[in-house]
Amino acid sequence: QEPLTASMLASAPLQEQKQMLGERLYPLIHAMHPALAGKITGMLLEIDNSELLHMLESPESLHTKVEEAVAVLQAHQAKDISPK
Amino acid sequence: RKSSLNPEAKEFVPGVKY
Repeated sequence: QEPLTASMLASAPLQEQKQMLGERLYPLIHAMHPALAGKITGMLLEIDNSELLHMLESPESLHTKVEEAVAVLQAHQAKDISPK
Repeated sequence: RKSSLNPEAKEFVPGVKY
């Protein structure tokens, strides 16, 4: 797969753009967190596209954001489990 | 630092229309 560029993305309809970004992000996130990959990718897709493109180019920034998403998910799930 | 990520976000499934 050739790297996704801003111009490639810009030429796609908005809905397709998120799909394209998700298809590229998912395998990278899956390598880090297989069990949560779908959820984390969904959370990241809410970030604006320019930042997502940057993350595709910078493994470090992607890694930071994925860890943040895992922390948010764990805190969220902890809230669900905690006795009310 | 409060994260802006949404834990309720829709799950992404590769190959499925997002």
